[in-house]
Amino acid sequence: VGGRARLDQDTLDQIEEILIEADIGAVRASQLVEKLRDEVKRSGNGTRVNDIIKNDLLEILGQGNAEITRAEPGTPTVIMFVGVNGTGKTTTVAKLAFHYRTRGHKVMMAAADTFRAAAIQQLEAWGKKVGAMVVSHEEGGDPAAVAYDAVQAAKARGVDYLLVDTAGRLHTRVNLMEELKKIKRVIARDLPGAPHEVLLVIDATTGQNAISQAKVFSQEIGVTGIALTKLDGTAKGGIVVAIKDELGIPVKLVGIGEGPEDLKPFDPVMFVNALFE
Amino acid sequence: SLTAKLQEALRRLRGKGKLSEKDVDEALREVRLALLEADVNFKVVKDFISEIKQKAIGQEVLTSLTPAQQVVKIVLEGLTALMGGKEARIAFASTPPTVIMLVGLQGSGKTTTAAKLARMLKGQGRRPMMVACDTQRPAAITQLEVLGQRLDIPVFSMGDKVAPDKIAKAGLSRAADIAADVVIVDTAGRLHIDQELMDQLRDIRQSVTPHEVLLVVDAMTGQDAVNVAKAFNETIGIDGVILTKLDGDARGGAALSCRAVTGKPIKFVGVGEKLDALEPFYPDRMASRILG
Ligand SMILES: Nc1nc2c(ncn2[C@@H]2O[C@H](COP(=O)(O)OP(=O)(O)OP(=O)(O)O)[C@@H](O)[C@H]2O)c(=O)[nH]1
Ligand SMILES: Nc1nc2c(ncn2[C@@H]2O[C@H](COP(=O)(O)OP(=O)(O)OP(=O)(O)O)[C@@H](O)[C@H]2O)c(=O)[nH]1
Ligand SMILES: [Mg+2]
Ligand SMILES: [Mg+2]
Repeated sequence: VGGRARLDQDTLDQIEEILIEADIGAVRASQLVEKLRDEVKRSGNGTRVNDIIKNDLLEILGQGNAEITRAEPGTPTVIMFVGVNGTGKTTTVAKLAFHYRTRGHKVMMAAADTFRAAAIQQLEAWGKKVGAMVVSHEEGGDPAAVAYDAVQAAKARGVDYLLVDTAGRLHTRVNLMEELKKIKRVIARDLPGAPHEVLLVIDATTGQNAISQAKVFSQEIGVTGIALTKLDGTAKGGIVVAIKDELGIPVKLVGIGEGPEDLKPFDPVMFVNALFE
Repeated sequence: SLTAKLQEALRRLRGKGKLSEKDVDEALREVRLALLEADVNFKVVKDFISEIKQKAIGQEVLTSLTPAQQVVKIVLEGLTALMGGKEARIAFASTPPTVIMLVGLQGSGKTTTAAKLARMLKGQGRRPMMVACDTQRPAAITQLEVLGQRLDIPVFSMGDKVAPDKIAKAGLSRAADIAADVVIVDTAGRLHIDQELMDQLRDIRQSVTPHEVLLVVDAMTGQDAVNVAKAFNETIGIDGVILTKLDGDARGGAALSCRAVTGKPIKFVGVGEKLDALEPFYPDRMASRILG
């Protein structure tokens, strides 16, 4: 029995390292392994240890809604994309536009990043690629004004989906978070119920700072879901486990590449299995 | 803060003469946690902790410090030394132009950093030129051209239908024509596991033999930083790292991971979106930021 207990400790240590390496977080990893140790004791030697820990992770990830909320039929569904710099917001907007286009929907994108060099041109290039209209102003303009014009145009043209791209911003920049709140207010004032989704775009390579990002974006403008990008790399994106556990925010979309088709709905089982590969 | 946590853990050590192994183990448990929460890679943490343990055991507790402060002092010194000790600089070529190539994962900040570097070097009296070798991302070339216009720094590009290594080579010969003495090559973001794109990077490197290949890494990168740094260093070789987005609240443990796994120094840090937001890297400041 003593020998078997030693084997379990090695296995538990290995699992803890896998979890830490997946960016689950050191404290959370040790809590999960403690829970696992108790469960293994109680379950005897029937269930495989890996299956138990996977189920524990699925319990955290599984609940919550991975569906994109839709507007009343006949009004545009508005989805706003937010997040820190370089996470993949603009590319994810384009991918989702492509997804809806291939299903025959009328899609519009709003170029509300009026700050970064060539941000508008980047979205316009994507608009041509995926067949979606782009509403934009000049660089340096007021992003809320772009959002306002886009909502007007979306209603006037009977658009099914209006996807709003915003500038990358660090959650620690109070004035930029205020700007984001204003963009959301302008959208909401003009279309009751909108934005129907506010998706926080998180790079899968991000470490513990993603929790801070999710907390602040959520408390400032409310986040309804996460788009986890760059999962085609070697990073596991385990940080979304902490975000779901602490803030209840579910992952809705996953980015797995740079092309228009590289977007999938979040599959918790696939995600958890990948952690242990 | 870590010092506060250690004070608590080592409270009963007041008045004790030396740090015993048990005292050190207890303190290092807190240090390990602090480093992991700061996103230092767990293998790097393991190695660092065992190294520090050796240094700390049997040390006389200095009368001016509490045992907790003593441990923090040893850890900070160890981190600073690991981080590179002193400031690293661009290695300029004896015969111009100096070629600097920026590489890294998607979205890490390469294009913005290329412009920041160019601005800094122009401010030092040099004549930089930027080369747009990202033929993949929509409007990437436009992005670099817009930045170049804002800074009144020339940008060489050949559109997105020409192979990036050919663009780089042509850029180098244009630099000779306009007597530019620094050429900064911006490349497309890519995954270190994308064989084809890593080969492309090697082609670009071979076509212009850069004096500096700098890996641009996002300060909020987690455990994956070691994989990225190791792969880029082994595949094309890097001379240093630029850590971006340090103006946020990420602890930046990726800095330690990159340094530990490649041995290469962090040369600059990006501290904002504006083009003047580039600073030299200070190892001691980074060490205390990581420790928290
Ligand atoms: N490999 C991979 N690359 C991605 C993915 N999503 C986005 N990218 C790349 O990440 C880089 C940044 O993407 P952007 O869409 O410009 O990111 P952003 O958040 O809009 O950036 P800012 O507006 O500057 O904050 C680009 O090179 C994209 O092609 C993904 O799922 N996988
Ligand atoms: N806050 C902050 N933002 C930064 C910093 N450096 C770059 N950025 C922002 O990060 C985002 C991505 O920067 P880019 O220069 O486009 O990144 P990139 O590596 O060239 O991206 P790809 O070419 O797609 O791989 C932009 O929004 C930049 O403004 C920095 O030091 N601080
Ligand atoms: Mg963008
Ligand atoms: Mg770029």
